[in-house]
Amino acid sequence: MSVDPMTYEAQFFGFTPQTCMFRIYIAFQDYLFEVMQAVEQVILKKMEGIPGCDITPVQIRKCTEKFLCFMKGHFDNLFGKMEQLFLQMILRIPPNILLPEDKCQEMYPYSEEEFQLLQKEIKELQEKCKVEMYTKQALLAELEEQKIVEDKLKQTLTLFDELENVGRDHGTSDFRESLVSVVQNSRKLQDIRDNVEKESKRLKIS
Amino acid sequence: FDEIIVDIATKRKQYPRKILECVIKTLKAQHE
Amino acid sequence: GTAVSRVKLLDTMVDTFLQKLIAAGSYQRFTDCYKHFHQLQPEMTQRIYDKFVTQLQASIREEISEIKEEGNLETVLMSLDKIVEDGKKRKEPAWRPSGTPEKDLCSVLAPYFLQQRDTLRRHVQKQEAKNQELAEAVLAGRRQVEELQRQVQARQQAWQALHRERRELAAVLKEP
Repeated sequence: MSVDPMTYEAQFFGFTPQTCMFRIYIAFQDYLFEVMQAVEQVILKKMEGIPGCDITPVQIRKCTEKFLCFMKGHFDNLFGKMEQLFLQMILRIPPNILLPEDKCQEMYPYSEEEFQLLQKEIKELQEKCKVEMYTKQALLAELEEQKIVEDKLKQTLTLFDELENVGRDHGTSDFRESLVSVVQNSRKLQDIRDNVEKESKRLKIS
Repeated sequence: FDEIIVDIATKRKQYPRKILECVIKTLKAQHE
Repeated sequence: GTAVSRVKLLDTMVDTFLQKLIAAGSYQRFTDCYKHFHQLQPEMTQRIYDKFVTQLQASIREEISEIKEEGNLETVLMSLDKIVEDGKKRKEPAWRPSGTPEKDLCSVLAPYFLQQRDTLRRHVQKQEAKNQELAEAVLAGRRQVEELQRQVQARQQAWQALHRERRELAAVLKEP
């Protein structure tokens, strides 16, 4: 007959029910022997006080053994029945009952395969997390760069604006026009100069 | 035999919680 | 009907055990065994038997109390009553350790790994959304930079054209 080690009960009680019963059996048996011993001692003592008593201690011992043997037989039989009831109704976790510390087995019945899948999914998510972090850093870096480039470009545009403004501050709205007008004016100046030179030559000669 | 049973049962009761504590610490550290 | 508490069951079983044991070891049986002494001292025999019975009962009851005390058995049995009461709706056999710790541990760790998975999922989703916005901002920034570069190029070309014209005009000027 295969022994039921009752490990689940041992998990709850912290001892195996069989051990508990064995401990109770030994204790009860010891008491039975002790009480029988005490009975025998008392009878022997009483006999000493009875004058002309022809009963010998050996006879009393035989009586004790006879009564004890009888009692022991019944004791074992009754204790066997009690032990069975104890193991069935008291020191036992009913098959449909789960201990609180094992509640998760019921709530998350995960096989090893499913658990590995879950761990794989977590690893993938961790990788994804990293990728997203790197992406974020790259995007932020590019935004940073863009800011710098934009500032530079805006500075350049401002420079051009300032150049235009310089022109404007001196009365010419548009450089091209101003250049043309400068060139025309300088040409006029050249003509005038030429004329002046011709005139002065002429005067010298005359 | 009895001691082995009690030893196994005790481990079954206590070790998942201990392992769990370590795993939670690991998960927290990973997260950080 | 209503479940009898395990502690009460235990006491009842011990009482029954004692009653039956005492019934088996009856006074009749006792005097049969100690026949001669009983004939000499019937009252004494009765008193010794009574003492035997009370002493045996007292010792056994005391032992049970000690065991209850030592193992805190009453509290433990009451908590088991509670666990059984809470779980009585379930009829089919409940889970039991498989004997392979790695296997059993999966369900213990699963809730925490599920939690971690959900946290990571949320984290990734949040980061993806943020990165989406950043990516759009980067694209807008790129367009903005292109636009500015175009503007600068246009202004630069205008200036270069102007510079070329100025040189030409100046060249014209220099003609003797």
